[in-house]
Amino acid sequence: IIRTVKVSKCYLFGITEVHALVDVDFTVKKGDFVAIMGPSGSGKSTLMHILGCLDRPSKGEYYLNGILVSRLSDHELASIRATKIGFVFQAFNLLPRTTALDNVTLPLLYGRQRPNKKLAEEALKRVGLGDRMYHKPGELSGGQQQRVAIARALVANPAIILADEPTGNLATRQSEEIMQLFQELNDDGITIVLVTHEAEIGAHAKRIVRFLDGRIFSDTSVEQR
Amino acid sequence: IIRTVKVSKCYLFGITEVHALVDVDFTVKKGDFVAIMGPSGSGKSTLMHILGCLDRPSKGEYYLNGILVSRLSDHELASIRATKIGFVFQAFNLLPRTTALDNVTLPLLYGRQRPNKKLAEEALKRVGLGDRMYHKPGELSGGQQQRVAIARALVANPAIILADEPTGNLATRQSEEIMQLFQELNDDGITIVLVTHEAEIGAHAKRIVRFLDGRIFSDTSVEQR
Ligand SMILES: Nc1ncnc2c1ncn2[C@@H]1O[C@H](COP(=O)(O)OP(=O)(O)OP(=O)(O)O)[C@@H](O)[C@H]1O
Ligand SMILES: Nc1ncnc2c1ncn2[C@@H]1O[C@H](COP(=O)(O)OP(=O)(O)OP(=O)(O)O)[C@@H](O)[C@H]1O
Ligand SMILES: [Mg+2]
Ligand SMILES: [Mg+2]
Repeated sequence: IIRTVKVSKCYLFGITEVHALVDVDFTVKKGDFVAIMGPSGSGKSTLMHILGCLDRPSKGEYYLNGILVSRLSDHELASIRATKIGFVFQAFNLLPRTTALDNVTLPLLYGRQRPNKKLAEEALKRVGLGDRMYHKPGELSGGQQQRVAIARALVANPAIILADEPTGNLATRQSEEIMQLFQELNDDGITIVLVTHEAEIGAHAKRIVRFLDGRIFSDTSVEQR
Repeated sequence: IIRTVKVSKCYLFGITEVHALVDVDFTVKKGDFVAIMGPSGSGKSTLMHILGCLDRPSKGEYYLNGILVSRLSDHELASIRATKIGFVFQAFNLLPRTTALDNVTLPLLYGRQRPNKKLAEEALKRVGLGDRMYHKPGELSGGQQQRVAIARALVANPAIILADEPTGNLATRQSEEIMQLFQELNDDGITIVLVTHEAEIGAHAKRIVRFLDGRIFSDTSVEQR
């Protein structure tokens, strides 16, 4: 469902080149559950942005469902992003002047039907924020903002969820609840790729891919879940 | 050095009241190293903002070095914030259009002397970002932004460091390096209060204070470090 072929990302910084990703061959089958780990600055978010059609590689190809993404129009990309991919950003990226409920309703605006607020409500309840629906991001704790970002990624029932450090601000019990949620979605057939720096979180996945200096360092299956 | 007496913080939200903190009696001696832990939404950041003179309690008193903070003028508070307290925000709060070096130099602007860029450079090198000094936040990874925020908190040699989830975006080795750094500073006599949701990080402190629903749930010493 996801396949990158020698994907590289190079930032031109003044006269220096920053090689964020180098020759990355990364494949994810439908229904897989992959955890991406690695030190700060090793290229994890850069890869996630390319997978989420939010950025283009400098070199190499990215095939989503067999289609070469670089061939798609901006309009097609926007539609894929809104309907097929649920993205949880490392920095949440919530609209600051908008309530949690409206933030979560956003992806639904791309669909043909009127956005169904009930779906947004349920998504928020699922992440334990039923009593914070009308709070704006500034009126929410860090972990609550993170959970709103997760609810937003789920609301349109995407086929793929790309989550960049989804439990970075959550204590153990709440992290467990979120991972529980991800496992249920994965059991329902949703493909999940998540970035984490915590081993206990990575252990919930079926596969762990480790990054180092922009390259894939290792790719191993996880024992019994 | 830090003493709160029945500190409470209540947000009026429409017709509901959100009790972020309730009757918190929290004391920190000079040279102490305290880890604050607890579920998302339990009041940790709210307390940190009050301790950092960034917010005022709804009820109760906060004494910093024996002085009742609510009696201080905005000017005195600003001066304390810039010179005595190093604050690492949960959301980093870096100036987006400013390089890492200039972001870290900021606290030095409050001093009488010309801001010494060398100090900012050293602080950045200390957190492993010597090669990212001229990058703006948008050109840095999440963990790198976090480390810039840490460097900024250290640069003015504060007596107290308040760090809200300083390793939330860092993988094990880098988290260890940051905790090493904090321990060295603590050995030098700097008082440290940090919020974390990771037990391994909390274990580096001398004391762990756990929050639940806005109140202190437990306050225990940590065994040998
Ligand atoms: N401006 C506000 N208006 C209403 N409620 C608020 C406001 N700011 C914070 N809150 C609420 O206060 C509570 C405590 O927030 P706080 O940020 O202190 O939690 P926290 O322990 O730091 O959580 P986290 O671990 O998720 O960062 C939360 O339930 C939050 O929704
Ligand atoms: N616009 C940019 N210009 C220059 N360098 C950049 C830019 N964006 C990212 N980088 C660099 O690319 C590298 C990879 O960044 P990336 O965000 O992918 O790391 P990461 O693995 O997600 O890190 P973290 O775990 O800290 O979030 C970093 O060293 C970063 O400094
Ligand atoms: Mg990242
Ligand atoms: Mg917080």
